Parts: sequence; C-alpha cells; structure tokens
Amino acid sequence: MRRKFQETFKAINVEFTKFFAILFDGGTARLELTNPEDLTQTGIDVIAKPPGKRAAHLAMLSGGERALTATALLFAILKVSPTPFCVLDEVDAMLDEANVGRFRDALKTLTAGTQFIVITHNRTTMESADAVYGITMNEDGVSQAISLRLESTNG
Amino acid sequence: MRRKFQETFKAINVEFTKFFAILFDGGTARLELTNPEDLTQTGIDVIAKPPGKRAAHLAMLSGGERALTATALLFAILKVSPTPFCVLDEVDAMLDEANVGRFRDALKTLTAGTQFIVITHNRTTMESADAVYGITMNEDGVSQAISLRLESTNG
Amino acid sequence: MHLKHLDLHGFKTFANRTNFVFDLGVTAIVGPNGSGKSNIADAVRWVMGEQSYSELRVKKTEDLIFTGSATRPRMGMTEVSMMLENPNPWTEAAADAERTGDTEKTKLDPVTELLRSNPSEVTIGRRAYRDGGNEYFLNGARVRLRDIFELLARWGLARNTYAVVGQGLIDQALSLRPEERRALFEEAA
Amino acid sequence: MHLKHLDLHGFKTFANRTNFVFDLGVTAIVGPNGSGKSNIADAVRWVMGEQSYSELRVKKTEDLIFTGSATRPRMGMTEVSMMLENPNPWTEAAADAERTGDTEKTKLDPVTELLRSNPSEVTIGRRAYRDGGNEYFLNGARVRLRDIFELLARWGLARNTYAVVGQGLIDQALSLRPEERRALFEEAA
Ligand SMILES: Nc1ncnc2c1ncn2[C@@H]1O[C@H](COP(=O)(O)OP(=O)(O)OP(=O)(O)O)[C@@H](O)[C@H]1O
Ligand SMILES: Nc1ncnc2c1ncn2[C@@H]1O[C@H](COP(=O)(O)OP(=O)(O)OP(=O)(O)O)[C@@H](O)[C@H]1O
Ligand SMILES: [Mg+2]
Ligand SMILES: [Mg+2]
Repeated sequence: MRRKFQETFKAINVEFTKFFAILFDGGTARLELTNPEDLTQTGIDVIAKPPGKRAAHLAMLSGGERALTATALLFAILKVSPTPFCVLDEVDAMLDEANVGRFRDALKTLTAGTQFIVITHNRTTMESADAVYGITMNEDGVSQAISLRLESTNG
Repeated sequence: MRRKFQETFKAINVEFTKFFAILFDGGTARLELTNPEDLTQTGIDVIAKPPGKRAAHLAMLSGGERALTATALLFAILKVSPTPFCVLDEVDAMLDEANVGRFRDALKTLTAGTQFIVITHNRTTMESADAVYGITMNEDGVSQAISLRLESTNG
Repeated sequence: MHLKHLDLHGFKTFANRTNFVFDLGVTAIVGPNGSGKSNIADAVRWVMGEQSYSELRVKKTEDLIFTGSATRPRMGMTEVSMMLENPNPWTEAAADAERTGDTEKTKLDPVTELLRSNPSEVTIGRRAYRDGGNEYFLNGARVRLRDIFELLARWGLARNTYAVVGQGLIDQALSLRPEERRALFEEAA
Repeated sequence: MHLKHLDLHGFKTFANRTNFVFDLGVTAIVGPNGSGKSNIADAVRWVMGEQSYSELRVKKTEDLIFTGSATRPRMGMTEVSMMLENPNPWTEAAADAERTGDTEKTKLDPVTELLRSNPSEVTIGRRAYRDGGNEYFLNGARVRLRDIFELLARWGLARNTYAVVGQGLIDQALSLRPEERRALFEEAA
C-alpha cells in the first residue's frame, strides 16, 4: 500500500511536469512530499514556475495560471490512473484563448483512456468536441436538451 | 447612525430589486433583515428568483446566476453610495453572452457617478469600453502596457 | 468501460424525462446560464451514490426534485439512471472470480451474481421521494447503496474517483493544505 | 472625483516604470493569463493603504517587489503612485472647514493643510523595500498611513469601500453569513 502510493506519486509527478510544460508551452513544475519519511502523514506541495518567471507561492499565480496548474495535476492523475469517464464542469472558464487551445489538445491525448463530458461556455472547446448537447430552459423553468451534431471540422 | 443604516438599507433594497430585474431580464429579488429589531446585530438575507423559476437557496443558483446576483447587489450599493472609481476584476467571467450584454448596459448607467476600470477577457465588455489598455508579458517576465484606442463603435 | 446513457426525470430542472447518449471521445455540453448544465453533472454524481448535500448544491433530498414553477407544478419524485457499457466482460468476470475465490459462498450477493453473468452493460438507477426516501437499483432490481458502490469500485469508479470535476477543482488541487492533497493521490494509488 | 494617473515601478511584474492614464467612463484592461492585469488591481489597493497580505495575494512585503527572472535581476524596492483629480475643490474645502470647526487648532495636520489649499488634484504614493519597510507620500511629502486613510475618507474612498472588486465578489456577496453581509452595508451607510 505504501509502496503503491510511492510508485503512484512518482508516476503522477512525472506526468505533472510533462502536462504543465505542455499547457504552459514551457516552464517547469513538480510535486514534493512534505514528509517523505512518513507516507501516511505526508502532505504534497505543488511547485509551479510558468515560463519566463521565477517559482513563487501558488497564491501569487494569476487566476488563469492557477486553473491551468490544477488542470495539469488532474490530467497527470488521469494519465496514471484513468477513470472510465470524467465530467468537467467549466474548468476552462478562466483561460485565455491560447491556453484553451492547449487545454483542448492535452485533453485529446487522454481520450484513449477516459471518455470526457465537458461543460463549457467556450467556443473553441465546443468546436473541438466529437459531439455536442445544447441545453436550454423553456418558459416553464424546465430544461431541454438537444443533440447538436457539428458539421465540417469534426468529420 | 442606526437610522442612516435603515435608510441606506431601504434604498439599496429598492435598487437591488431593479438591477436584478434588469440583469436577469425579469425575475424578482430582495434583501431581508434577519433581525429588524436589532440593527447592530442583524444579518442580511438575499432572496433571488430568476425569471420563470421559483425562489430557492442561493446555493442552488447556477454559477452565472450567482455572479449576476452578486453584481446586482454591487450595482445597487454603487447606485446608492457611489465610490469615485471602481476596479472590477473579471466579474463577468461566468456570464454567457446575453448576460454580458445586460451587464455592460447596466454598468453604463452607473458611469455618471463612478469611473470604472474593468479587467476582462470578454470581447463584448472590451468593445463597449471607452478606452482599452492591453497588457502583455515580455520574455523577461516583465509586464508591458499599451493603450489600444478602439476605432468605430466608440466614436 | 464507458458511460453510454444518462436518463433524468424530475431531477432539478429536468422535469421532463430527458435522455443523453454519450459516445467515446469528447462530448461538449453548452447552453445559457441557469439552463441546467451543472444539474446534469449533479445527476451523474447523485446516481453514483453521492451522499453530500453540499456537493449537490442542496440542503435536503427534496431540493433534488423539480420544485415547480409559475406554470408547472412540482413533482413528487425524481429518478436518474445511468447505463455503463463494459466491452471486456470476460476479463472482468475472470478477475472477479479470482478475487472472491469461493464461487459458492457469495452467490446471494446481487453484485457478484450480476458480474458473474458477464454483463456487457449495467444500468444503475436511483430514486428519491419528497419524504426524503432514497432507492437504489441495478438493472431494475432494488439493491442497497453499498451494492452500487461495490459495482462502481469493480468497474474502476471508486467512491471518490474524479468522475465529476467542477470549478472547485482549482481550490481542491491548489488551495488544499498539502496533507489534504494527499487524499487525492491515495484515490489514484 | 476620479482616478487620473496610476504609476507602477517595480511592483510585481511591472519591473519597468509603467504609467496608466484613466479617463472618466469605462476603461477596459485586457491581456493573456499571467500578463499582469490583476497585479494592476493589487497596485491600486496597495497604494490606497491595503495592509492585508492575503488580499494582495502575497505572504510578505518582499513579494510585492519584482522578484526577478532568468534574464532580469530582482529589484530592491517598489513604488506606486496614484493621482486623484477633484473637480470641485471649493465645495470640498467648505465642507472640510465646517467639519473641523476650529481653523487654528489642526493647522499642523498635513491632510487638513493640504485640503485647505483646495487642491484640484492629489498624488498618493507608497514605497516598499526588501527589508519590509513601507513609506507613504502625499504630493511627494512623507506622511503616515493614517494620513493616507484620512485623505481617502474625505474624498469618498473610505478604507473598505468597494474601490477594487475581484472574483471574490460572488463569495463575499452571496456566501457570507447574513451577519457578515451587514458589514458591506455599513460601509455604504
Ligand atoms: N429542484 C429544482 N427544481 C427546479 N429548479 C431547480 C431545482 N434545483 C435547481 N434548480 C435550478 O437550476 C438552476 C441552475 O442550473 P445549473 O446550475 O445546471 O445551470 P448551468 O447551466 O450550469 O448554468 P451556468 O452556465 O451559469 O453554470 C437554478 O436556476 C436553480 O434554481
Ligand atoms: N513580485 C513579483 N515579481 C515577479 N513576478 C510576480 C511577482 N508577483 C507576482 N508575479 C507574477 O505575476 C503573475 C500574475 O499576474 P496577474 O495575476 O496580474 O495576471 P493576470 O493578467 O490577472 O492573469 P489572469 O487573466 O490569468 O487573471 C504570476 O505569474 C506571478 O508569478
Ligand atoms: Mg454551471
Ligand atoms: Mg487576473
């Protein structure tokens, strides 16, 4: 159990560093055990250094940088230990267009192991999906769902 | 002092109901004192009912509905007690395009009393501004600012 | 293994029975503020056995049932069902037999019974009534909550797995104290 | 009364002296993630006397000074100044005289001194050094933090006024316990 945690931690750490560099188009990040001697009590620190910047407290990162760092960690966990399906609810809300594009590309690399349902307001994310459901509210306060098949780009 | 609080509360309540109906294009909302007998100890409840829906706990409102309700409250406070200038940092992030349009129109009604600086990723908000500053990061990790005068729409 | 169908009836804003078909790959869900998108995510959590009211953004079970509007009466119950497809049933069954060992002792356990039949798909269902009662179903048969958890665990969807990730992701991953973050990793291990 | 100029030097990512000119109406600030937009909002809070490290997203004063990068050395100090324009100085002075009554007793108070001269504009400044020291300025003259607060209060910018509103607005307005929300109203009263 402890060894499994140790191995899993190492594997996630490797993937976290990779996904961070992909999502930030550069930069470095890693995870650190606060107490490597005691794996049942240890905490896990996140050290993130966007490209061209110095590593700093996570609180000093911008709103979008925090969202992207959290996404890198989630993707690393999904890479090492895929869940069969994953619903993402507006995790791209704080990202600018360049970062949304990298988010979408990184997401695609995980689709072999995990089926994704992505709730989004972002056009780029929507256009890159394989299928789209549109949800609207009618005047009775009741939700309606309609399958919106996209033409062209996803042929 | 207590009477000033009472009058201010009433005035903000009236404006809150108005701004909510403007931002939601319908619906009703109001503020309620939890303890009207003791104005130094009282809390303030927010009751919000988007159009076509029944009033419910604030937690049940959607992400965008919560942002819009909080905005209605802020605008009500600014209407009653304007601050000379106000910096808004991405308060429109969770809003869909229709709501961003109503947000922008409601904001305009407050500009006589308050100068606004709006940090945004939203194109609609940006295009409706009277002036725009673009911020970028150079490769030294240093911020640069450039004044981007918009042509056309704001002439 | 993937999520094939999701059926909502009377769940929050989904007063009308609404069926979603999901394929492999990426499905986007879009729509205006307050239209019901996050309610779909809540339904997925709920049918998988979520017990936390705050995770579901409600105060009590009743709040999950369509509360009515000016032009539509409230409903008395809600039902959500989710069909999971398992393309490798024989592999699952083999692993299963190996894990439980004795093929006689547990034959009254509905989950083991079900998995031994090598199903290529399973439907999980949950109902709730205004009086607060909850019922759980596997392929239409009434089971206990722990049976739902057991089936999900065997199909790679343990109780706290990252099957539904909200805006809270950022806080969860970054604002947690380092010790709390360890819990996320223990799930993955 | 409005904010006319904002000047940042060595503040967070603004290593180079950067000046912003703001007109009446609405000014938008746009740019990629991490470019420095919220840092500008932090600078406005800070020069107005903000004392809370968490509101400024830092752990200590040093974190407000440009920490350097691979290609640019860190700096030893930061300075932010803000010019406020008051189009109705005579009205302010009249209200001021009325409020303080005795026109002799407070004549050594730099803020009262300043306001009696009916300035149509005032520049507030703040500096911080790596050793953690802070200095405050009014029109270039060194003053105490409380003088800054007093001037701002007289010009309609009291200490907790809604001059800078972040994403925390939603939590503040809606997640606060009802009693905490009262504090927002007391500010407006
Ligand atoms: N039991 C219920 N009966 C009726 N309406 C409900 C019920 N529970 C929640 N709602 C309504 O559902 C709406 C929220 O829906 P949801 O959170 O799914 O929106 P959303 O599409 O995710 O919007 P956003 O884009 O703003 O996040 C609220 O208006 C709320 O009042
Ligand atoms: N003292 C400092 N020296 C150098 N860089 C700093 C300093 N303090 C903060 N930063 C950097 O500033 C960046 C954050 O900037 P800011 O929060 O203004 O971004 P933003 O433009 O608001 O982005 P977003 O759109 O994502 O909200 C972080 O990358 C952080 O590392
Ligand atoms: Mg939502
Ligand atoms: Mg920001």
